[in-house]
Amino acid sequence: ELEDGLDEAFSRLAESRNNP
Amino acid sequence: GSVGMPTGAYIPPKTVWLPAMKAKGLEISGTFARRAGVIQMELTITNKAMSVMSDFAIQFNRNSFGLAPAGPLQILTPLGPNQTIEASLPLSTVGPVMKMEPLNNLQVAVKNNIDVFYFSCQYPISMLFVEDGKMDRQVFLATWKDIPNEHESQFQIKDCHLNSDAASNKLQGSNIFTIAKRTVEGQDMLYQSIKLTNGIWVLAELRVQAGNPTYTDLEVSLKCRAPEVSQCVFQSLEAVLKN
Repeated sequence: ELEDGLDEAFSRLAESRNNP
Repeated sequence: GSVGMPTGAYIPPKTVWLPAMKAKGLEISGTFARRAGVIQMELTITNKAMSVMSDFAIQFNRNSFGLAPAGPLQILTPLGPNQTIEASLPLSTVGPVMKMEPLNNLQVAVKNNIDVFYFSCQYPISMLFVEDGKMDRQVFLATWKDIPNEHESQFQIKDCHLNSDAASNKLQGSNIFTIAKRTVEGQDMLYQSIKLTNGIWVLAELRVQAGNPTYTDLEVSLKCRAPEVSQCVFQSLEAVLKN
């Protein structure tokens, strides 16, 4: 569950960096 | 190295550090390497004088990362005129520290039976990237968020014909570790970590056009609590990717 959370967090980071 | 295979740490070509005309015939060229976790100064020493050289010794001035010879310079036989010898000097990082400008500058004194000579050289900061520099993913996310924007530096690498997997493999050979990869709107974003011998962590974001090795520009963002190292780290990262 923690792994899923981290995977999601990296996706959110990448998205936010692409569309600040 | 071929795509997909780890390629080993980048070692710059040797350059002349001390020309013979400035050192009574003693010429020294060299480079730095990290081999299996050991930092080494690799020297080519040539005697261009007309007499034999002996009694070699080496000393470093204090420097940004505490680099110091881990033992004596081992040149066991005298060096005759026109003779060349290769020497490897293992280095430690527990010597005295003083911030240099540029950060990776090293001042060296070399002695032989004739005189003492001085030169400066610059080492690739990548030789200070340690093997256990892969940051825990959760720690990475927290650290990335925690480091303020003023401590982020952005760079561009031009003419780099690598896709993200090839770049990731190449960087791993020099202890630059990929922690996560995401593709957003046709761009691969690699999140990477680096740990220096003095415990400083550098976090990197690399943007590569997804699946297109002919695309030639890479965007690099570096975040670090000691942002003065970012420029040096970028130079090494670029050298690793382009060699």
